[in-house]
Amino acid sequence: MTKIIAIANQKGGVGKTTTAINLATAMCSIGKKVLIIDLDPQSNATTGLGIASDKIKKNIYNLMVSEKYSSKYIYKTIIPTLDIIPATMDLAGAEVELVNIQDREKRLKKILNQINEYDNIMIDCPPALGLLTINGLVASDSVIIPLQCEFFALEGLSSLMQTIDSIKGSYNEHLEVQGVVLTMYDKRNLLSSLVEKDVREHLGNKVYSTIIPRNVRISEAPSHGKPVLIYDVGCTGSKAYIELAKEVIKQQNGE
Amino acid sequence: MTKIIAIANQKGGVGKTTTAINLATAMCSIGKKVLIIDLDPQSNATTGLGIASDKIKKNIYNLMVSEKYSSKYIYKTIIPTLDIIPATMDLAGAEVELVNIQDREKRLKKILNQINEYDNIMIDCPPALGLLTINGLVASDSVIIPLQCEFFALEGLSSLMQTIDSIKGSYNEHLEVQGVVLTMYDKRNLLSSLVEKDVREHLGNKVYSTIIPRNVRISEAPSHGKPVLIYDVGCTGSKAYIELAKEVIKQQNGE
Ligand SMILES: Nc1ncnc2c1ncn2[C@@H]1O[C@H](COP(=O)(O)OP(=O)(O)OP(=O)(O)O)[C@@H](O)[C@H]1O
Ligand SMILES: Nc1ncnc2c1ncn2[C@@H]1O[C@H](COP(=O)(O)OP(=O)(O)OP(=O)(O)O)[C@@H](O)[C@H]1O
Ligand SMILES: [Mg+2]
Ligand SMILES: [Mg+2]
Repeated sequence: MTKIIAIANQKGGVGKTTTAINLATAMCSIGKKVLIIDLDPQSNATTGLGIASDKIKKNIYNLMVSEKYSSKYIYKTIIPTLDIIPATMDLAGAEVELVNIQDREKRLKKILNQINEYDNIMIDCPPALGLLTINGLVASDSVIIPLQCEFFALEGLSSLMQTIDSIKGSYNEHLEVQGVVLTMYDKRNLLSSLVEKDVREHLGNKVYSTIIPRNVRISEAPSHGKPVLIYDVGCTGSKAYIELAKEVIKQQNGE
Repeated sequence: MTKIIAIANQKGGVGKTTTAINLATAMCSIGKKVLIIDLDPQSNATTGLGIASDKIKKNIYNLMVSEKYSSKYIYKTIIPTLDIIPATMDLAGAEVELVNIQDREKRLKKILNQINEYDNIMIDCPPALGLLTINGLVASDSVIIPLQCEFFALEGLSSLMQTIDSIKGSYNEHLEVQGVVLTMYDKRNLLSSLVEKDVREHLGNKVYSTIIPRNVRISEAPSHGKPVLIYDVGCTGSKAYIELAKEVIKQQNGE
């Protein structure tokens, strides 16, 4: 039974793409077979995994419009058990084009129901609560929320939780928050520990004990088209994502 | 003659809101009268200037829908010559609601044409190239692009430039890129200087010589509802924004 996880947060630059790429890679290193869906017109997950946009003939936009899934949409990555359905700039038009289409919130769900060769499907959402992110949440079993340890990021958490609740109430009653992961944590910065304390008080064990530190190797890796686990497996960033993967898999097994 | 500037970049978390708030404040400290338009449903510019969302009766969403401007939409901030038209979560619905409305790209332009008591109007755009950002670009004389010194941020620059060109070609022939400002620059991080070198090579004098350093005081200031220039005027972040304001004003005077 494929478990579908949305990586979502409407606040920009909090580590959604970085978490999708590196958590997926870490789960593959522990034996899972994972498919990433790049649902962001910026296509950062696609280029962060080394797939050049000029090589892409079939992408998630064509699929959302045609709804006819075929394995031609699946692209291999440098990790044997990690595949991706890539995005291109075409996707930018989807927000407007989907508005007047029947079942506009369920297009992605209908597609992902046809794919079952993976342990997990991970959806990298864009920084907005528009129709693309809504499609991602409607198609998912659960949501992992990357939360940057900064004031503006913390502010946006409650409206994200409200959106998740309203999707649960209307289109996807099974949708759960699988967990919140603190990202870009800087030990030298008081703000990081204040945000951590605040979030653990309000959300308790919904917050993963693993924290992703701010680590320059993480931000260098995408320019080499590689996950940080391949670029520098010994760095603190890689170790943190491996720990996070262990926590996520333990959760999934315990369910 | 009010000059309208959009602060735009579809990449998330690159410093759009931080630049809108602090550049505007710095320009006020040099004698300008500035109005900020918060065009992001996250309303970070509104809370970053200390305006609580429960105090807001009239916001930019009501204005985009009704198009009847009145000074009731203008909210004062702690800086005497800096005002704001705030945003609330209502704005999240605008992307979908605007799609089937006449002149959907020009709603904001029609509103801002009715306001002329300011030297500058600065529009804080959301992290997307959807109808809200398009309204911001159509309404503006020029665009300032905050660019985080990271790989993913650099990648997105070309599609932003393409979008600006297509707006210039269809709805707003005067639209110019006023400048690109490098943000969150970290001297210890090789990536920052690589991005700087790359951008200056490609864009030449479109890139401001002032660089905004990564500075923890900048990220602490919004939790106090203040611009960094008020929170800690002597820090490197404040000094950088004052330098940037001088460059921007020199540009405007030279035009
Ligand atoms: N733990 C980390 N340490 C250092 N840099 C990081 C870390 N996590 C992410 N980054 C960098 O921060 C930037 C933002 O991260 P990322 O692009 O993954 O966020 P996002 O939420 O996907 O952004 P968007 O909202 O634009 O989709 C990127 O340049 C990334 O390389
Ligand atoms: N120069 C800087 N030094 C340190 N922190 C910064 C700097 N500029 C911005 N920040 C912090 O980085 C985060 C992202 O900045 P900001 O929210 O302004 O970006 P944005 O582009 O407006 O994001 P969004 O795409 O979500 O609208 C914020 O928490 C902000 O406080
Ligand atoms: Mg992303
Ligand atoms: Mg912002």
